[in-house]
Amino acid sequence: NFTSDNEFHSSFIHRRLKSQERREMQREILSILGLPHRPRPHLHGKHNAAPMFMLDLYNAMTTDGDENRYSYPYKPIFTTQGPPIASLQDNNFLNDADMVMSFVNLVEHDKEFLPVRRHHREFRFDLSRIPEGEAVTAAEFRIYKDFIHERFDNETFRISIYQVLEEHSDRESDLFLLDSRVIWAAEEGWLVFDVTATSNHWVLNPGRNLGLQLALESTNGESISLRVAGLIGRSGPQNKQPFMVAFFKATEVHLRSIR
Amino acid sequence: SALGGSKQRNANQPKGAKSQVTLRMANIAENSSSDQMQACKKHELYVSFKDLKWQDWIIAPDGYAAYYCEGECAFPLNSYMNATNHAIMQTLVNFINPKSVPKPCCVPTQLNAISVLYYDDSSNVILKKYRNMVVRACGCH
Repeated sequence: NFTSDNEFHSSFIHRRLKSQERREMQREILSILGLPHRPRPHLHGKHNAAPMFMLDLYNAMTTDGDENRYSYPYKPIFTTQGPPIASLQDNNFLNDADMVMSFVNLVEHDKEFLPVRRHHREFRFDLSRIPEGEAVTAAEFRIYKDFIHERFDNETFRISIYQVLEEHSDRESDLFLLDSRVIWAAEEGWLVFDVTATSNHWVLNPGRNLGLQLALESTNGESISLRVAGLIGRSGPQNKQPFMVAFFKATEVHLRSIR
Repeated sequence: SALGGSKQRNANQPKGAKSQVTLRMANIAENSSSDQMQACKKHELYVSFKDLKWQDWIIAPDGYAAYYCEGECAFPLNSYMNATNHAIMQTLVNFINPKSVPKPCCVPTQLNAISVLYYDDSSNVILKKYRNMVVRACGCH
């Protein structure tokens, strides 16, 4: 029944839809969205950092008048070495993207390896559910840094992000340094790291996705816990949770499979 | 004629539409008597994700005005029917041989994209652009 209690006169024949017809209709609408079934997310809090960021992107894409040109709404904090990812700050990757996806952080360990005391935090993201025929054009890892009261304003830390290459039970993992920069104790906001190459590697080789590691050092090279510099982890507020976001471009024309 | 834009659509949306699948089709046909068929034009069709109760996984939008094309592409097509040159020819042949040669079809000639923001099963968030979703103009083809 399309519009039984609708006050608009319709030239359509009014009839009640059978439940099978209703299900078929919903399946057709889902197929328009490229979905085989209706997703059932376990968390759908719209105040988490990732959905809020993605809603900003959605609003930027749909309300900038000309749907084809929109500006990247999320300005990360610029550390002493200038914009963290110059390429990501121009908007082409956003305008060209067919799809943008944010990934929830699946696991987080704050670890400390002895005898050489090395604090680090591990993050994991599942990039295995990306629709076929989509290539990563840009990807970012985002973590929030709070202002920290107990430190001196002019104090600085060195933060480094690594891709985990190989894990070992008896010793530290083999790591590949992606980026390293100096941050000020007084800074507050989103730290953004370019993980485009790593994401492409994970999409092509899902088995090699062993996550990322973040490590922090004081100016004299001493390893310190990320909490000391105000870096928010899973125990922090929902709207400051770390996440990853990737921008995709379709690499082939999607021909709907014959039904 | 379509009833205002989709914005006005939300205000008039009846509360608690009965059927779970609510595909809102509205078309006020000024002269909808069956013998006097209407000319090919755009009619309102609003797909409501809200009425489909999909808002636990679709973050935005609440729905979208898809529109559809309906109407007759009969001889003489005249110039305002947004027809291709060949569609005019098709009507001439149909005019001469209506039994076996069909009239041109009233179809979308311009379509717009929309973006949809939703959760997948793992609670990742996806923002995807879907082309050819909204009819901007209809014509005889």
